[in-house]
Amino acid sequence: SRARMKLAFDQVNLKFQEVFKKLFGGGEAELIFVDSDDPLEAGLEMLAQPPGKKLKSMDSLSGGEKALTATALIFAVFLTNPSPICVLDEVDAPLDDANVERFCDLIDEMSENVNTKFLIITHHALTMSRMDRLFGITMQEKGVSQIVSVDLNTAEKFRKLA
Amino acid sequence: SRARMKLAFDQVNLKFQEVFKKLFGGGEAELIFVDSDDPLEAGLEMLAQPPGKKLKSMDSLSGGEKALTATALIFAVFLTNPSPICVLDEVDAPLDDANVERFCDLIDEMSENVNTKFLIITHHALTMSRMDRLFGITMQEKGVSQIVSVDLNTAEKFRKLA
Amino acid sequence: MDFKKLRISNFKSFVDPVEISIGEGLTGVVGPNGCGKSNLVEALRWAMGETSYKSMRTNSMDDVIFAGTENRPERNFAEVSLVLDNRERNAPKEYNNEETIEVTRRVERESGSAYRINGKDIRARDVQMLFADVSTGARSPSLVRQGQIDELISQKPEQRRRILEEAA
Amino acid sequence: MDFKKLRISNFKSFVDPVEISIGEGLTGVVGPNGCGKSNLVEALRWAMGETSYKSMRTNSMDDVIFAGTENRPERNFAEVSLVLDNRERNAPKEYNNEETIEVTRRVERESGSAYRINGKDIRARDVQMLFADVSTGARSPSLVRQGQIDELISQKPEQRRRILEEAA
Ligand SMILES: Nc1ncnc2c1ncn2[C@@H]1O[C@H](COP(=O)(O)OP(=O)(O)OP(=O)(O)O)[C@@H](O)[C@H]1O
Ligand SMILES: Nc1ncnc2c1ncn2[C@@H]1O[C@H](COP(=O)(O)OP(=O)(O)OP(=O)(O)O)[C@@H](O)[C@H]1O
Ligand SMILES: [Mg+2]
Ligand SMILES: [Mg+2]
Repeated sequence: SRARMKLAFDQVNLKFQEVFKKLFGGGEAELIFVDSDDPLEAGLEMLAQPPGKKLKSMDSLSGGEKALTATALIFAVFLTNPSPICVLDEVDAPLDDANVERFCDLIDEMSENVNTKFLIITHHALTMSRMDRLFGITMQEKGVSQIVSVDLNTAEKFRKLA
Repeated sequence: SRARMKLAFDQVNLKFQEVFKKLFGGGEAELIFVDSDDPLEAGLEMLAQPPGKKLKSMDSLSGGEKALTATALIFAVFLTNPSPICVLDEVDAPLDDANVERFCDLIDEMSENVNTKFLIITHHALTMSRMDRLFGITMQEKGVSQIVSVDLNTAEKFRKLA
Repeated sequence: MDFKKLRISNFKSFVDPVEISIGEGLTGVVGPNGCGKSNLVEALRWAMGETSYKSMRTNSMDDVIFAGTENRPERNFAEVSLVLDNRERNAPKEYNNEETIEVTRRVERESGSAYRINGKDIRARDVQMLFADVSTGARSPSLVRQGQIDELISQKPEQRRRILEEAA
Repeated sequence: MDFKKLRISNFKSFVDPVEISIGEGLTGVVGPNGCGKSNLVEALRWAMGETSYKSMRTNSMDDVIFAGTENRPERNFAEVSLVLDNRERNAPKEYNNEETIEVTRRVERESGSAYRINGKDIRARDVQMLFADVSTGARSPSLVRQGQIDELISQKPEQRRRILEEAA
């Protein structure tokens, strides 16, 4: 219904602004409805202003800035309606180390506040070092996946061996 | 004309197979025309078989395997008709360390055989360490890009400072 | 409901049966390109009742069954079980007496999928409802597939609105 | 023709004039997200005659002009020069006597772009021909934009064929 959608929009928008500031270490962002006044018809647009830059639509942001802004939306929806499991498949791929640190800080914080289990697939050594535990998947036999449990030193080597 | 297109297809296909084997350390690949017998109408499809796996279309490959196969096509076209400058903007982002090594081996080899200058934008420390020189771009003043020349040690720190 | 374990056999590249226990907090999954990390996530979504073969990167639902390698023959079935802890007693009433709930999905070549909860045959819809009741499911926005962030960026605004419907 | 230098002023985030010499072999470009790496590549493609503002991530060609920050006012023009070494004498005949060829593109707000080669006004077509003759140009398949690999993967086969036309 229209009222529920409007409520969801307001709640997610609030979280989006909070999460954006945490991921970018400042700046401003907001969600807006476009193309129609009816929340059941309208489109969803993200306005983002990284710290020290002018507010713009997503188009003129960099590859990493866009990915971080879209991640802020995903997390805002998640925080509005937390689910028992959250899986992130190489969401940190386009990010530089400073953004990866803030990304990990936020996941840490979220995992303390909600009763959710996180599965995080990554190639970033920095993200690996922030996990509570690591699973490695190998294909010693070509085409056949095996699962091994790894500690961080092995994961470091793992990256090298890959 | 039809004859030129057929010739280009044959030449690029040959290079595609060579480059694919180098990037994957083995396996097989080939280009095929689909949807029409006329090379001026047909579509171009890539078949790829990473080492030890079954030959499949691109769809069932992993994220990194797809990126590596598409990169093989780009390099095959480049080698068929080399240009004085080649720019690669974060092409290595989805790759693990073993594939990044092979990617760098190939670029090294190409740059020795053709008289081409390469500009390679990357966040991978491994790729940085394989460059002849490094330029850093910073925004000490928010929103204003400055260029600095960096040596590898600084680049390593650069990644941390980012 | 607490996601405890995932048991996979013959699903995509997991031809040898594996069992993963999902611990508290943050679990990292690492490995080289093409080793099976995204396949693992698909096994989870498949067990939760995913019906679109496109979002499983396949051309038909049978393609999730191990297709064989140079040294191993293809298999004729795939099965994934998801073990949930129901100590908090928040499952739908027909299963709420159970301490653990085991959701199993099995597909046999050319004869479709079948679902079971704790050994009893059930419909796909029942499985989907079980997970929807605890704000999750195969299409949950918190199961972020590889490349989905890029999709979200390039989508048109009215497609992007759909993510809000999950939060509503 | 040998790409020697790129001079940029007021182009996107490069409000302070910069000059980059392009050395032999492999030059890495590094820096944090949003610092201007892809802008640099766009400056190069723009100087070579790129006409599509969409592929420059803008809504109009004026958007390449520095738009201002909290501390700096917006500018009213942008200019990029590409300095080429012509010792091999493989430039088109009207410029072939010159030792170096400097291609400059300049845009002023609301009055469009103008091109110059070694100070003389020329048309966009002439610039495009200059680069096409040495197998390069703003649309060259060897200038791989960020995200272009993903585009190549998700394109339909008949769109993908276009890359062969560059090699023909
Ligand atoms: N039905 C199947 N039977 C056997 N193997 C399969 C099947 N479907 C997919 N695969 C294999 O799984 C591999 C892809 O695995 P997956 O996408 O999980 O890799 P990944 O670890 O996520 O890699 P990346 O880091 O590149 O994203 C493919 O190479 C393919 O050969
Ligand atoms: N006309 C303009 N004036 C001023 N700044 C601009 C202009 N156009 C774009 N920018 C700025 O350039 C930044 C993007 O730069 P760019 O895309 O080159 O980053 P990048 O270094 O490639 O980052 P990433 O590693 O995330 O890909 C944006 O944050 C935007 O603010
Ligand atoms: Mg993957
Ligand atoms: Mg970029």
